[in-house]
Amino acid sequence: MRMVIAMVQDQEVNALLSALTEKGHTATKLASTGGFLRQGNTTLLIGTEEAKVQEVVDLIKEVCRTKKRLYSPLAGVERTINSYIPSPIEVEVGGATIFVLKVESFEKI
Amino acid sequence: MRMVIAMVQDQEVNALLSALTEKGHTATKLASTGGFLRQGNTTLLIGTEEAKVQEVVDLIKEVCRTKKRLYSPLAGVERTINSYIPSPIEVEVGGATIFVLKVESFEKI
Amino acid sequence: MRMVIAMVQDQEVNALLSALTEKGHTATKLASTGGFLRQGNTTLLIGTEEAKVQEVVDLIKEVCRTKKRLYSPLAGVERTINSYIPSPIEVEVGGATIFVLKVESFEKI
Ligand SMILES: Nc1ncnc2c1ncn2[C@@H]1O[C@@H]2COP(=O)(O)O[C@H]3[C@@H](O)[C@H](n4cnc5c(N)ncnc54)O[C@@H]3COP(=O)(O)O[C@H]2[C@H]1O
Ligand SMILES: Nc1ncnc2c1ncn2[C@@H]1O[C@@H]2COP(=O)(O)O[C@H]3[C@@H](O)[C@H](n4cnc5c(N)ncnc54)O[C@@H]3COP(=O)(O)O[C@H]2[C@H]1O
Ligand SMILES: Nc1ncnc2c1ncn2[C@@H]1O[C@@H]2COP(=O)(O)O[C@H]3[C@@H](O)[C@H](n4cnc5c(N)ncnc54)O[C@@H]3COP(=O)(O)O[C@H]2[C@H]1O
Repeated sequence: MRMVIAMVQDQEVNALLSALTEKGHTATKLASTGGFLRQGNTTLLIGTEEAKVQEVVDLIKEVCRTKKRLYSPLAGVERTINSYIPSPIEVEVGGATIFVLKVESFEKI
Repeated sequence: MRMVIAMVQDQEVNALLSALTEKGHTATKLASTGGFLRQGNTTLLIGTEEAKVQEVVDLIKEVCRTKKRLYSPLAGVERTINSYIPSPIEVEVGGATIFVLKVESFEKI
Repeated sequence: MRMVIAMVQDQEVNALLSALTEKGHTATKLASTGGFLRQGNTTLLIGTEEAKVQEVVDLIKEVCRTKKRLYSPLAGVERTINSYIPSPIEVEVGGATIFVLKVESFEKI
């Protein structure tokens, strides 16, 4: 058994959950926040047989894609009329970040 | 040290947390959502000594039980008067799904 | 690759995330609740190279400190005028609880 922990963008979660459950996978969704951009995203926990890990990763790859986002570092900070407004920087926000951890034991009650 | 990750039903969380803390265990609660039914549930993270894992799993078994739920696949979807309404399907929602992962190192600050 | 799972107090999260991202670390924030005090706290997931784990742990130590909190066991429970009100007990709430788990494989899409 493996635990796949994937951080994905909110707008791709529904499509990803449908794709996973259609193939018989089970996932649990946690609302999360990115530590750098401080914007909402989603963390999925997907417990799966070792033999199915590649299928889960491939499904995530298919549904989630990398895209560039403009990010204003001082967005949301009170600005006076004369203060310096840095131009937005382009940050590449990944389609998904995937960690696979070994599970020592698994049980359904 | 082990990390027990348990997905349990919301209605059993309070009883389970009381049972765990009474026996000296410490847990952290995360609000979560089921990937299939898209309904709210709870994910618990319980860091515990390897020797206590069985006691934690037994406590979860005692408090959480398996039950059948009727699930309407299109619940919440806008329906017109003539559209097909599938009859609810019976889904067995487990009392709990439990993963135990090894912890390489643990520290309290 | 390692997954650092850290439970920290809400009031220290912003400072900790700034300290981590300044050093080039990436973290994901999950809103959580303590199982004993049932108060809100924060769980961070920080995927990091094995060689950087110590730096991450040291950053958490620097920002989060242990402090004593007064806790009223029946806080929030309806009380009549004559009922017994237990005196608050002092609980030492840790600055942080840190678990480090091995990651079998990691991928960014
Ligand atoms: N210290 C830093 N300095 C400069 N740029 C930084 C940075 N930390 C992150 N970034 C950039 O900002 C994007 C958003 O990061 P955020 O932490 O908000 O949101 C992250 C975070 O929630 C999660 N994530 C990614 N890697 C992670 C890791 N190693 N551990 C935990 N969570 C991770 O996935 C989201 C998207 O990450 P992604 O890598 O695609 O995209 C990242 C990355 O391109
Ligand atoms: N391997 C795993 N990895 C991550 N999280 C897991 C997991 N196994 C269970 N969970 C979590 O526990 C909840 C209850 O699962 P259970 O298997 O008892 O009860 C499940 C199962 O009986 C059924 N089910 C789940 N996925 C299915 C699928 N792809 N096809 C058919 N039935 C499914 O629907 C019930 C509710 O599922 P839902 O996803 O809403 O909610 C799940 C999910 O949040
Ligand atoms: N092994 C573990 N596994 C999972 N999560 C863990 C953990 N150890 C700590 N945490 C998380 O960190 C928070 C602070 O824990 P700390 O040990 O500093 O401070 C704790 C501890 O001093 C005390 N405490 C916790 N459980 C207790 C119990 N069963 N009996 C007596 N005191 C307890 O109450 C404080 C607040 O606990 P609370 O549960 O509300 O909140 C906990 C919990 O969310």
